[in-house]
Amino acid sequence: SSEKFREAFEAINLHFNEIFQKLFGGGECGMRLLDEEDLLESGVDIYAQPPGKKLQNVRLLSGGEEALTVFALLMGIFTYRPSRFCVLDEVDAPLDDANVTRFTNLIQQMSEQTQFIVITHNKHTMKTANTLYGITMEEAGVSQVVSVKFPGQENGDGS
Amino acid sequence: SSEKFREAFEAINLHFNEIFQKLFGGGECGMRLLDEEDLLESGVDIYAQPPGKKLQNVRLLSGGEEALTVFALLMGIFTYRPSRFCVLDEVDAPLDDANVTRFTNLIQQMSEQTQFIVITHNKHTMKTANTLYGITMEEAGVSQVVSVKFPGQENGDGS
Amino acid sequence: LRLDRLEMTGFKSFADKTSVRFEEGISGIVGPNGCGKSNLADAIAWVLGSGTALSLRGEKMDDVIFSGTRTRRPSGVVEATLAFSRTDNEPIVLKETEFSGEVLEISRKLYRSGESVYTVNQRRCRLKDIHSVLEEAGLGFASYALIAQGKIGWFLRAKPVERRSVIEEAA
Amino acid sequence: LRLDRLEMTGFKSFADKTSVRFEEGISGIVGPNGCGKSNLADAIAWVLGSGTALSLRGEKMDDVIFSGTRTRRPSGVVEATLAFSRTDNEPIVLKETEFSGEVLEISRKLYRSGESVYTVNQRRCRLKDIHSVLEEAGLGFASYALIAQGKIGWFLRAKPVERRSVIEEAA
Ligand SMILES: Nc1ncnc2c1ncn2[C@@H]1O[C@H](COP(=O)(O)OP(=O)(O)OP(=O)(O)O)[C@@H](O)[C@H]1O
Ligand SMILES: Nc1ncnc2c1ncn2[C@@H]1O[C@H](COP(=O)(O)OP(=O)(O)OP(=O)(O)O)[C@@H](O)[C@H]1O
Ligand SMILES: [Mg+2]
Ligand SMILES: [Mg+2]
Repeated sequence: SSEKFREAFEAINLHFNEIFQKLFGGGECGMRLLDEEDLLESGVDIYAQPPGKKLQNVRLLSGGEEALTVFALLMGIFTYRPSRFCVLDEVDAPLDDANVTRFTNLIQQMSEQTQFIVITHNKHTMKTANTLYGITMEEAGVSQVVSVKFPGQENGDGS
Repeated sequence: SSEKFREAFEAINLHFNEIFQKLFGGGECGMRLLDEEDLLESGVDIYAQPPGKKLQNVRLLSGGEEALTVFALLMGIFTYRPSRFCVLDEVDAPLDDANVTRFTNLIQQMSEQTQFIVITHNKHTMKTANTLYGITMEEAGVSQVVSVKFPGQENGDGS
Repeated sequence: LRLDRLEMTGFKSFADKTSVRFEEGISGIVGPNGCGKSNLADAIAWVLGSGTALSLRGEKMDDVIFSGTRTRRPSGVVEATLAFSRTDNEPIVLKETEFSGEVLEISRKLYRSGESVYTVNQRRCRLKDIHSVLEEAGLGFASYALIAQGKIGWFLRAKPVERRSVIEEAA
Repeated sequence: LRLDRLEMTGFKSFADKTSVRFEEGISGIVGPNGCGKSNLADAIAWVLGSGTALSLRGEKMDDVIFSGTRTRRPSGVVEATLAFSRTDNEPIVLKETEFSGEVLEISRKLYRSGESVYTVNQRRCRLKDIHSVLEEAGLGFASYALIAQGKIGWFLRAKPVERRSVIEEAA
């Protein structure tokens, strides 16, 4: 129903902007309905303005800014409607060290209500995982899962 | 002319396969003409088979395998027809540590005939650069270039 | 409701029966290029019916069945199961069938012949039923919660109408 | 022929006159997200005429002109120059004009009004001329040598006919 859509849209927009400002240390972002009159069909526009920069077309954002902006939206949606689990496949690849830290801090906070499955090559992100699974192909072409670290186990011989 | 095209196609194919095998430590790859009869119009198909795996549709390659395969092709083209310079924007992002090393070894070899401009966040790739330029935005929204390391200068205060 | 484990046999490069337990918090998946990390993520999307052939990087649906190696024959069938443990024990009723008990197991099987079978706790059902059972059980799952490799920028590049569908799923 | 330097004023986030000297070997470009690294790569593609509005991440051609910040006004013009030093001093003749000397400077200017000007060693010419001068001088440049961020997989996903154009450029 259009009522439900408007309620979700407005709440998500609020969370999106809050989380964006936390990740970027300022700036502003949001979604806009292209046709306010027609809640049931209207498309959704999106804008994002990193701190100190002018508001521009989202296509001009850098690779890292783009990844962080969409991630802020996703966490904004989860704040409105928690998801039991979430799979992130190398979402941290375009991020610099400072933004990887902001990304991992945020998923750590959100992991109270959501189980995250995070695929990564980034050493810092690996360190923030509670459980770490290694996948190997000892036999060429055949994947095997080995578990390397459990909650509560220090970085002993596990890693 | 079709003669020139065929000569280029065959030579590039050879180099592509050689470099692929060096990067992957085996396997096989190549391009195929969809229509042998029509050299002037024929489309080009591509296949790649990492070592020990079955030959499959190139869409099934992993993110890192894909980047490395296309990079092998690009260096194959450069071997046939050297390019004075080449710009690579975060091409190493999907690669694991072992493949980053193979990537940097290859560009070091090719850098005798080609100037490489490599944009990266990877510490290992940064170390292989002869000159390193940092870009900052001390004034929000305005980029500035600072040069940090020159050829011959050790990692002194420059990094 | 929490995600307990993923089991799969013959899914892409996972030729042998593989089981992964998921704990609370953050589970990291690591390994060299081409070892099978994204295939594991594809298996989760495939069981939940939110992966089309295209988004699973194949051309046809049976590209998800283990296609063999130099030393192994291809598999004839693929099966993957997601097991959830329930925190509240209210029985879930679906079309006169009652699902009770601690665990909810969603499975999907596909034969080379093209026959595809979904089951919930070993009882056959349709994909639509899976979504309603998960909804009833409070999983609140949506396909936007699976971000495939290299696709994080999807929302910014999508058409305005496509973006709308994400908000509708969340509403 | 070697690439000596890039100079630009008002190109995207490079509001002030910026000059980057390129040495032999590998030049690394580093910096935080959003600082302007890919913009620098776009400047090189733009001068050589191998960037369309779309591949330069803009919607219209004047998206490459510095659009201002909270404290600076937008620029009215953008200019970028690539300077090459020549190793052999054969003069290059193009349409009765002779280019001799050590350095070859290719420049491109664009005004907000839409007027775009290419020059070689301060002499006005068309984009096609630029490509022939570079060819004559032995630059052997091709657009496949510029790999934009996230686009490395382009060749694998392209249609077979599009892949052909890369081989043709190299032939
Ligand atoms: N049906 C199948 N049968 C066997 N192997 C398959 C099948 N489908 C895909 N593969 C193989 O799986 C490999 C890719 O695995 P995947 O994409 O999961 O790697 P990854 O661990 O994510 O690597 P990266 O770090 O590079 O992203 C490919 O080499 C491909 O050949
Ligand atoms: N015409 C313009 N005027 C001013 N700023 C611009 C213009 N076009 C793009 N920008 C700004 O440039 C920034 C993007 O820069 P760029 O893509 O070069 O970053 P980057 O260093 O490559 O970052 P990353 O590491 O995330 O890829 C954006 O924040 C964008 O707002
Ligand atoms: Mg992957
Ligand atoms: Mg960039």
